[in-house]
Amino acid sequence: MSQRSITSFFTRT
Amino acid sequence: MFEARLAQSAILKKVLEAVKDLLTEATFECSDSGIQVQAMDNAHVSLVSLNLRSDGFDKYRCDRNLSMGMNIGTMTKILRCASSEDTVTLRAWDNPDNIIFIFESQNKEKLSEYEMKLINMDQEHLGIPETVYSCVVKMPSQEFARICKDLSQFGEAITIACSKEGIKFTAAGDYGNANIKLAQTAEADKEEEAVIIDMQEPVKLTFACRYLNSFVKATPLCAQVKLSMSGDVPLVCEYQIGDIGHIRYYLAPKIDD
Repeated sequence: MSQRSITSFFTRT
Repeated sequence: MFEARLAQSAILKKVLEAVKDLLTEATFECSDSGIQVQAMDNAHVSLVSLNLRSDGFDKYRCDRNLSMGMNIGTMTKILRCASSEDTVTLRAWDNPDNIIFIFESQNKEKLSEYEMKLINMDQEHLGIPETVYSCVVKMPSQEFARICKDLSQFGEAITIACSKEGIKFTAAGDYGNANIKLAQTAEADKEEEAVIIDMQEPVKLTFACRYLNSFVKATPLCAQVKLSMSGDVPLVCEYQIGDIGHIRYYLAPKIDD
């Protein structure tokens, strides 16, 4: 299994 | 000028212990409404969001908004120098290079001051969307910590499956596998011992043990932990911090390759 970065779920502000 | 005082340093000591495994440095955003921290671990797998409201402090003054970059390791060392019953005051001037931690003993006979250099940080702020979660579970925080610790012996990840009946934690590895089921509490004598499940639809998600075991370092902050889950979005693991605020940990689920 692999792990996505948390940043891919949230928008940069 | 910025000045924030807590009658007992215990809360701040516990907050630092709850973030020090995940964060090496973080920006403390101070405003009239309180102190906020949002920071990711080095691997950018999890996010810590800390909120301490100004009205929860015994004294709070923030003349202008401040962003203070702090080394979490140093801050943890400083907070460990305070007794839990000591009063703690954080103080900084406008455009500060340093922050001062002042600890005063209950009998006022010992006064300690620690000055810490602030660091310049490139900060990346993430907007966290409002999410309606498929399952929200409230359970005793000590029980959650115990489950994470016990299951970590069997594998690197824990699968959490939540349905109306209960919540099931599973770990599988080379030496065997383990699962722990918790039923929703029928009648809890004490609120903090209850397991309460608010489910819209069942979810099953897998998370890295390493991060869950870091999150449970917040256990001393609150008797209950709230786990919010939906398919393919980060888990939110939330602990209330007395009447002053909360700490939320966000963790991306593991996905099949």
